[in-house]
Amino acid sequence: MIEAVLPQASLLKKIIEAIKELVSEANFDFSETGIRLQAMDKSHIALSFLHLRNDGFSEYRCDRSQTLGINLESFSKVLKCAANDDQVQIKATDKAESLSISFESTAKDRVSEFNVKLMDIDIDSVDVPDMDYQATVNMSSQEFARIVRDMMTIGEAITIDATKQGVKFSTSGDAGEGNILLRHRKTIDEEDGPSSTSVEINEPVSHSLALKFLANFAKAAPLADRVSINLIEDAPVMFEFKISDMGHIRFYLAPQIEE
Amino acid sequence: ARTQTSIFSFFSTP
Repeated sequence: MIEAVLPQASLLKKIIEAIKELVSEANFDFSETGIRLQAMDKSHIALSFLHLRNDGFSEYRCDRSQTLGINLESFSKVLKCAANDDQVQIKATDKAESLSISFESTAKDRVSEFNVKLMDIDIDSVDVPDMDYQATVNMSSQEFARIVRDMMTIGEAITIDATKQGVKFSTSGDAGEGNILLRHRKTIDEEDGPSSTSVEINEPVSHSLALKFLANFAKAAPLADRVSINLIEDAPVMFEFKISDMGHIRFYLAPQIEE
Repeated sequence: ARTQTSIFSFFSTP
C-alpha cells in the first residue's frame, strides 16, 4: 500500500511539468524513505533524476517498496483537474493496475478522484558516481531560463565557460553570435539581491551543450528560485533545482565534444 | 565540428 499526501497540488503539477517534455513514461520508485525517479530522453543525451523525501509530504506511507510505471502526459492531464491549492493524495494498493489521485479543495467541500493506468516500463538505468565538480555556478533560475530563451534566438548550442571571474554563456548561428557574462559575487546576500550569481571554482571549465535540452531543464524554474550548474571536464553537466525542504530534480546533460 | 555524446559514454548501466 502506498499513500502520499501533499498540501498543495501546485507542487506536483510543477514537478511533472518539469520532466514530462524530456520523458514520456517513467518509473516512480516508492520506498519507505520517499520517491525516486530516474529517466532518460529517447536519444540518451539527458538524464533526469527526481528525489522526494518522505518527510516532505504531509502524510506518507509505503508498506513495501514498489515501482509504478506512469505515463507523464496522462499524469499531467489529471493534475490539470486540480486547483493549485487543492490537497492532493496519491494512492496505490500492492500490485495495483492504476494509481488513484484525489484532490480536496481548501474548504474541504469538493473532492475529486481520478485513476491513471499503470504500465510496465522497461528502461535503461545508469549508475551515477559521486563526482568532484571543478566548478559550481549558483544562479537565479529565472535568469537561467531567460538566458536559454535569449541564446535560442541565435543558435542551437551553448557554451558555458566557468572561471573565477564568473560564468559566460555563448552561442553562434547563421544570423550571428552572442554571449552573456554573469559576474561572480563573493557572497549572495540581500544587498546583492536574489538575482546574483556565484561561481565556486577549482579549475576553469568549459562545456558545449545542446540548447534544446536546457530549454527543457528551464521548465523546472518554477520549482526553485536558484539553480546550480555543476561542471567537470569530460563528464555530463549536472543542473540541480532544489524542491523546498523535500528533495530535488537533477538533470545530467551529455556534452558536445570537438572531434 | 562538434559531436553529441551520450549519457552511456560516461555512466555505466548497473
